[in-house]
Amino acid sequence: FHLGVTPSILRKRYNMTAGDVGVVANNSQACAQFLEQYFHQADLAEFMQLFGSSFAHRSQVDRVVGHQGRGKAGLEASLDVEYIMSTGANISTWVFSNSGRHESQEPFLAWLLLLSNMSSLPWVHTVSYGDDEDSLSLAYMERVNLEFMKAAARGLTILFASGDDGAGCRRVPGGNHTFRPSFPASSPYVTTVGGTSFKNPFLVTAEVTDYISGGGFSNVFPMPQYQAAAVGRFLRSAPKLPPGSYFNRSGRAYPDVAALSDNYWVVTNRVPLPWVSGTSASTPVVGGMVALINDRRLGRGLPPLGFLNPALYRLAGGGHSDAIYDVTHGCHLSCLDGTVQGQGFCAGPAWDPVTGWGTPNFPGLLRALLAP
Amino acid sequence: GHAPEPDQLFRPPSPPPPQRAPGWTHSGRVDPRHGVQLTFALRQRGAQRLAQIVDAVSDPRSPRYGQYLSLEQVRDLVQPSPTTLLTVLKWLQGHGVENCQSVTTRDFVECHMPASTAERLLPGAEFHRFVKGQQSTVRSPRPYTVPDELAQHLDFVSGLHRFPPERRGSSSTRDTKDVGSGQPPRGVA
Repeated sequence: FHLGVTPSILRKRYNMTAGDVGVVANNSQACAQFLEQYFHQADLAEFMQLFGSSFAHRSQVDRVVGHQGRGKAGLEASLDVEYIMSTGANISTWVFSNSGRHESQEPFLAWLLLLSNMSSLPWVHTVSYGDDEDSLSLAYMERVNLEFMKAAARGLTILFASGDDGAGCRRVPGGNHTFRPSFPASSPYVTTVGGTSFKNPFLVTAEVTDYISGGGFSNVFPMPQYQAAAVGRFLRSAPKLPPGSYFNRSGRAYPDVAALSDNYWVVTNRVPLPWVSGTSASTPVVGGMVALINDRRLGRGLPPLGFLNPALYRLAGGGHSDAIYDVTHGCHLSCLDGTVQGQGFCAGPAWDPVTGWGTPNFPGLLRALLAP
Repeated sequence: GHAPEPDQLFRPPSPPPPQRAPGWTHSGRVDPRHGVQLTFALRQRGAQRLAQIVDAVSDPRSPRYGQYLSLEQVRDLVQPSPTTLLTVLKWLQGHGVENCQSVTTRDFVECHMPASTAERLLPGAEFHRFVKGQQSTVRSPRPYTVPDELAQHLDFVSGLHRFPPERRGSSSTRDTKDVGSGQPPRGVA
């Protein structure tokens, strides 16, 4: 029985033991903040005091890159830091704080510039930011996608929240509706994280989809080879699909993976707050686990995981069934119209555009990703 | 001139749900002397080669799996051609823009200049201030252009249209959002 998601609930659900904490010195993880979103070290310390007694952890962010204002802590910044340090426990953590200090700066681009300018960076980065694809220029999206390729070539893992609007919805000229993919979640060179809920919200049970979990098919980026088989299988075998006019079945499909995204506890401005939800909660949870797998790989002299998707799709599609909990129940939101009646895609066996492959079973995922 | 981003929507992000703070409001054109910071995304080389490398170092079946590049190796692969660098820098200097810095990979140039200079540099652009609570941002509600000869050297210019990102994520008030979406409230119950 529990009254919401805390680090111990996550670690229990994803089968992380007290020994699943970072041990190597040259490992690190990071989350990126935009706008005036700041975290307070005191909130993190209090969070760990309240919720971190069952595992070795750090209670301090080691490095802040950028400007940390002195104002109140932001809920989102607190959430990211507290949960990446709960699954990626005892791993050195950085925060990139991109407030867009200059009035004409684009904070997201400022973060990309930092990546292009720092030779030594954490191996794992989590970001909870997105725009509708249709609001951005093609030139911008293609270039940002290329920046993710640069990061991938360097061995960085970049995880994006899939968004909290399900498949999204847009009215196109003529009055019809289509789904509305989100970028950078739809970039083929990032790993996108969707959301789930406990089937029974007060017990550590199996997971079902969180109906807000962002997912769908890009209208800009074609489907990459690494996911073609998995997505093709979904499109062929789903018992019910939205009409083809609502989505681009040959586009990059997301999310890739998911984790719990509902009813988190967060300490912000010294106050523990319940009911915090969204894929920005699930993203640092997965990020911390990837950082922990990197920790084990680095400890064995192996390179870090880098761009995760080719390995993820290979292992999940190749019968490593104990690496992932397949989430097969529930659908996500979309257009409230007579055709789809608010329903986007539905989860099903193997990959689906609501929860990707599903949620991590840490020991299985670790085993699979430690293999050469 | 050439418009690098004719399809970029200029739209202050919609205000969040009613119980939250209001969205961005227009507060007029900035003083011509007001400083702006623009980032020029220079056209890179080696995109195809970069894609091949990413495939090779990220695919567990590849013999190059895990053989990542250093930042300097990435720079050697993607840095813009000398012609691109010269053309863009000459154009900036021609408008008196001198306060610039680049990044290790040499594919971005960040410059500070007065709004009046930026408006001459990027015909069509017009810098206005938008405010939201304590935050203030300067953006151009009109599309910008660059000289035709820069079309093949510049991907886009940052700092004109896109507003600071809205968080895609957490909310501790999903119960209120749910009322509007027709979904059953959660959490509070």
